[in-house]
Amino acid sequence: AQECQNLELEKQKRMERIRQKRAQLQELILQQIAFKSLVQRNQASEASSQAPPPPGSVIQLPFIILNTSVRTVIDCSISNDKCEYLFNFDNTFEIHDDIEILKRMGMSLGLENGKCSPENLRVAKSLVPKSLETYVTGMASGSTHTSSLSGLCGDQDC
Amino acid sequence: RSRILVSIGESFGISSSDKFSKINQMVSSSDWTLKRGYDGGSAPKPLKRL
Amino acid sequence: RQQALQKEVSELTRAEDKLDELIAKCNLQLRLLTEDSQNKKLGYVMCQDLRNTVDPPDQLVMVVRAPPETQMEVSEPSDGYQISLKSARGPIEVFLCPED
Repeated sequence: AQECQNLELEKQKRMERIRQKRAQLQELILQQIAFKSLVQRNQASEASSQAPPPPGSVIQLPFIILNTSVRTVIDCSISNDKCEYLFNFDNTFEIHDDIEILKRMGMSLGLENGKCSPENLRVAKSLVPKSLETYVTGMASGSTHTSSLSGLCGDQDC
Repeated sequence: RSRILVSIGESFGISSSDKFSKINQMVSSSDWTLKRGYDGGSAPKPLKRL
Repeated sequence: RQQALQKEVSELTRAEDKLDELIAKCNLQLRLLTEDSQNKKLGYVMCQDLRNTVDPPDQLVMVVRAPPETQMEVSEPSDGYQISLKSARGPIEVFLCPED
């Protein structure tokens, strides 16, 4: 009985760690797909316009953005060497990193919320190595949220 | 005083998204009327652009 | 029951090892991808892309491009909010994304 109790505990701990690692792997897959989609989009638009975009109109990765109402008062102090900034806001704001922005731009093809069209699924699978294709299929249909063993580790031979 | 520290500038893929969600939660959950000393009619001061 | 549990735990161990292997592979792939010089050049968004992702679109959008290991601290003094940025590896770029 004691042995069973220990094994039951071990089983719960492992399942929780697998859940966390699956989420981590999904995020990595999303980032890989989002980055490749962005590069492909920019490559196609530069090819069609026969020229790179004007330097002032592009924002190179990595970046973060901070958005707030136009009515917000922002007091800003900057050190001479531009290595230190201090901002005081009198209103709410939001901070997002580039990964979040790419997802909002649709670069992760709807995989982040399980709403991926068949065409987007085909594109997404072409952007990842073969060993991850079953994962991408599971993410597209949101089916990797099961607690079954195969659902947990995302591929059938588990 | 709540305070959140996060390291930024890392290459793409080293995600701090969960830290930013905590910051956004902290900021949006505060009661701004108290903060601004809001007395009803006072419009915010003229905006200072960077 | 003990044998059944033992079998389940060993299957979970295998599944976890497989995930560790895939995560390590993905991290390496992503790093190689983002460090490739051509991809570095093509890894950009347009100002309009940023505008399209904020709601309402007429918000003020501030872009921060910082060197690695820049420390950002968000604190809540008595009135309003304070954000401090400190870089030990070069200047920080901060600019507003134009409205149009």
